[in-house]
Amino acid sequence: SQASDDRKVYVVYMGKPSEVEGGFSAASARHANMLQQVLTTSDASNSLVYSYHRSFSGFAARLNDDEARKLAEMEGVVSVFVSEKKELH
Amino acid sequence: TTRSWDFMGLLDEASRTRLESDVIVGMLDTGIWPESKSFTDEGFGPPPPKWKGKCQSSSNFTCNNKLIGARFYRSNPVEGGGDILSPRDTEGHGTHTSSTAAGNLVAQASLFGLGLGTSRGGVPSARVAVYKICWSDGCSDADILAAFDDAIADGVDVISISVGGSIPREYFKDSIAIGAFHAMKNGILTSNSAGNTGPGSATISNVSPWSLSVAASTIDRKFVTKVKLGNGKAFEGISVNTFQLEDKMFPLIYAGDAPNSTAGFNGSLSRFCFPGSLDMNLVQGKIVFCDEIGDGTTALSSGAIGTIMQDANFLDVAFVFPLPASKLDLNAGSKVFQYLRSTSNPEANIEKSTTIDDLSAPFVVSFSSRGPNQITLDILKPDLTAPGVDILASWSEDATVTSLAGDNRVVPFNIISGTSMSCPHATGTAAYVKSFHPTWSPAAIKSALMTTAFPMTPKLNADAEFAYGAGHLNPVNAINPGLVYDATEIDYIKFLCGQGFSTNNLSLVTGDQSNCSDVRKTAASDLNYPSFALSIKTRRLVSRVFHRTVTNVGLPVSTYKAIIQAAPGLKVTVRPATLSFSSLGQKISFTVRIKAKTAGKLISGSLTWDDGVHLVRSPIVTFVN
Repeated sequence: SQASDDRKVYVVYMGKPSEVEGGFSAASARHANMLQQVLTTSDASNSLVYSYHRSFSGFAARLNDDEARKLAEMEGVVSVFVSEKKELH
Repeated sequence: TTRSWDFMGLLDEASRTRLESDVIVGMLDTGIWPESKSFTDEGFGPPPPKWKGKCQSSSNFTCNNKLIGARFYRSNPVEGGGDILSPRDTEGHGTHTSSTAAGNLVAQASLFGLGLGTSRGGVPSARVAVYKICWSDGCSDADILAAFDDAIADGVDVISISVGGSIPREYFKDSIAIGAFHAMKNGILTSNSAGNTGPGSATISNVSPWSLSVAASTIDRKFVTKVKLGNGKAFEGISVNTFQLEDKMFPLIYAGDAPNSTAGFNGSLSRFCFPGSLDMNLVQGKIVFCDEIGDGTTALSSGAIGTIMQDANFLDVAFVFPLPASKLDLNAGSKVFQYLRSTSNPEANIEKSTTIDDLSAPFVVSFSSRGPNQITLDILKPDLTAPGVDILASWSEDATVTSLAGDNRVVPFNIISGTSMSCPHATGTAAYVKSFHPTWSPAAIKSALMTTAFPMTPKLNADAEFAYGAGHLNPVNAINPGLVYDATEIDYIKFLCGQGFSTNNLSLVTGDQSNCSDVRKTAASDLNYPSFALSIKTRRLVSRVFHRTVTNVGLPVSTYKAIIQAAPGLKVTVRPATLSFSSLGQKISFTVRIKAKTAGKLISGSLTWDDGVHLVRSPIVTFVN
């Protein structure tokens, strides 16, 4: 429960969609698979917030800092950062 | 808007309808009020065939042939705040920006008679697609990226996002920079607000070179609100006051004399009209004089019938308040205070606002964020400025004028300020250029906007290009720039290699085998950018050569001569100094050597290519960082 409370939404940016990106289901499954490799207590389907696949590749997921660090080290990941709030100007 | 497009000389041209109607403007914002007259679809045919988007319609939200798409993105659960899971705008901001960029012509638009005129966007015949990313608790990166992901794939032509973070981020750790990069890859220019954290130096946070960063400046219409005192004197304050008080005098009280002492406040706190600091028994039915600008809610909730505020800041922008209000500068404020202290029964009245011509316009407003760019010092930001002060445009009727407690005014048009308001002017202009030149790249369109901008003067903005970039948006000339500084994805990749990004990351971003060891790493100063910035660490003589290439989009056969302007301390040499073109699309490269010894903080200059028809102007800035 505590680990779950520590989770924040992170963005995992992976660049251009790959040639084999497929549709939403394929991308979502691939991203969930990546997530499952790092998640300690949560299920990937509960953690995944968005699968970006139409114009670029990546996903947003609820992670703790440790899980985010592990994802940042995975092949195919450009950057991982906390989804912060921007403001209207 | 009812004035800003006229102010820039862009008049309505009915013949533009067919070309503009193929252009789709993507608005990433708070959603939209679809019932606004700015978005009715009378005279519009079906969406262009390239459109792949959708309308997340529900029982009370529908799109039409003007508003062709609407989606919403919410990664966190909705927890109050008036948010509804719909593209419907409950805030007003997204409706305002959308109508500024691409709203229909609407006659007799005003805010209770203020700013009366025909409202319009930059491209009234273009289509609008909205992507709601902002809610009562802000705009999350995850939602922003989801919207970019869809907008790019949906087929929009230009993206507008009047949103930003508190500090600049590395390019691939910034949702807007990432989204704008992939938009650029797909031929879509992203227009982005500079931010409202000025006038301090280095306050701009949206700085990616593949997007357009827009500062905010004034137009020649200024809202003033007269304050009349019981002694017959009158002072002109700055506010948008829609209220008409009775034509009589009301008791005036100094907030410092009305502390809510039962709540622990004394006069030294209540004078600023802090929340809860005023004694209702003392201010009820009176006009309260406060020593600082606020949002007016303290006075309103305390039963005051109006408020007069004095403040040394925000003298160049008129805010709207939920009760009769006027803001005075300290000079006028001190006179009001003297009057308060000179009589036992002080009285005042606050008149409804009127407008005056502001002959000093345009200048960049104080709140507009300033350069230099802290991520890449040698890329000048902001890129240009556009109208962003006291802009009247459409509003959501699910919101009130100020969205503050006690404000019940529901209106179809509202007057607000921000780089949020300037950004859609640049968006609309980019869409306007795109309608003339559908094949131009985002960089070419951006170049057209920057090199045709009206030059501005440091007499009104001492921080010069750090306030206004290339100058003031000029929609009429932007469609015919003569030359453009074009750039494609590979140019930005070379730039990113030069910025130290790894080959591995860049090959992921591009999806190919981009390798920084295979391409010439481009120094920031050599990105084919329509402006020149040279940062210096010390105040010694520095020299640098900038490489540029221009593409002829003007007359097929033409000869351009370089005109250099340089302030003392700056020496600029262009080689060759004459460019001769024999065909459209022809590219010619040249170098610009800048030698500078910066005595002060910043030295300005410019390079203008002149063929007798076109003036292709780029600002040059040297500064000590």
